[in-house]
Amino acid sequence: DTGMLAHDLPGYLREQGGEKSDCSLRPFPVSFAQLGWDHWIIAPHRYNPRYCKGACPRLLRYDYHAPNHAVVQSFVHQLVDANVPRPSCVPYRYSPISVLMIERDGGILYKEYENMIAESCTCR
Amino acid sequence: NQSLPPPSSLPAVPPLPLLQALQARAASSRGWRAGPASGQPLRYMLNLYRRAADREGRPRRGRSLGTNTVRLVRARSHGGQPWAGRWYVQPLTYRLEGQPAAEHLLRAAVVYLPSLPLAHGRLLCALELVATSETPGALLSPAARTRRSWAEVDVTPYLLPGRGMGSLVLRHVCVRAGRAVGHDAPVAPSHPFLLLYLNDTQAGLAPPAAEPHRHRR
Repeated sequence: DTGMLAHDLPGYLREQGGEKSDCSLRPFPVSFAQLGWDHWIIAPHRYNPRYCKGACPRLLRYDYHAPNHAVVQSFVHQLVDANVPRPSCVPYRYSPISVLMIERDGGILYKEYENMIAESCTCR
Repeated sequence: NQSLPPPSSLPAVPPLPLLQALQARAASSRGWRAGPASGQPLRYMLNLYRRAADREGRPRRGRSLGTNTVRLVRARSHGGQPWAGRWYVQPLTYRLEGQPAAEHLLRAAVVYLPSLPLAHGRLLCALELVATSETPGALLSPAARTRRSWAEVDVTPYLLPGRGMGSLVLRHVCVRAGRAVGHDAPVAPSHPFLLLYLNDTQAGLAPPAAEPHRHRR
């Protein structure tokens, strides 16, 4: 019902103003000791996997890389059945990290692990 | 002749086994200074890591290693007393069983120090491939000198392709060059180590089994 949308556009636009609760990428530096992996990981000393948190806006902006399905789901949630949840705020792009670790037999292993740092978020 | 004086010239000599035991203890009490810190493999890998990744662990552009996995395999030494006069001959075995199937070997190199400064003179070293039923013995010449006077010898041809690579047996041969003064404590050079450059075809974190057994929090 585009009439309703047009009527409520200010509300939508206000929400687009980037409320704090909007889906966004947030830092979370963590030590491998906190993960219980410090016995076997020597480097890096710092690791910030980051994470995505926040509500997906009702009108999904293009820069959320949201698939069409998410746009539809968002409308379903608002216009058809609120039991269908809004799309979720999840990582979109990742980057690898390299890890240096001790192996059980005393060997030392350098390894690159894919998808270890979230670089951007999306709504899905 | 640096070897020990023959037992006959010693004063009333206790029975030979006791003499050997005493000599062995004397040698150890003279403090066999291990070669440079035994953490050499760790220092080597930390330098390799710093070249490949930044402080956050992000791989640097252009990935200088050319692969996503490098495993350092330490040597297991066997055989008896490696020193004989100026000569040091140490057989070494690198066990390669149990490599994860997802890790494909791209290149293998043995890293060692071809020349080691001593209090008087130097220790000059080389590596020999020990003959097996599949491969004849060979003197291995360093393919490249890496940083900090390490030498890298390419041993890829000697490692069986694919799974089930058995083990690599080498001999670490050194000779003390220069004037031997008195009873210099012989410096045992640290063992060369094997680097396997592997392509890990799985991106996932090592399965928990790979993690040393730990009580989960």
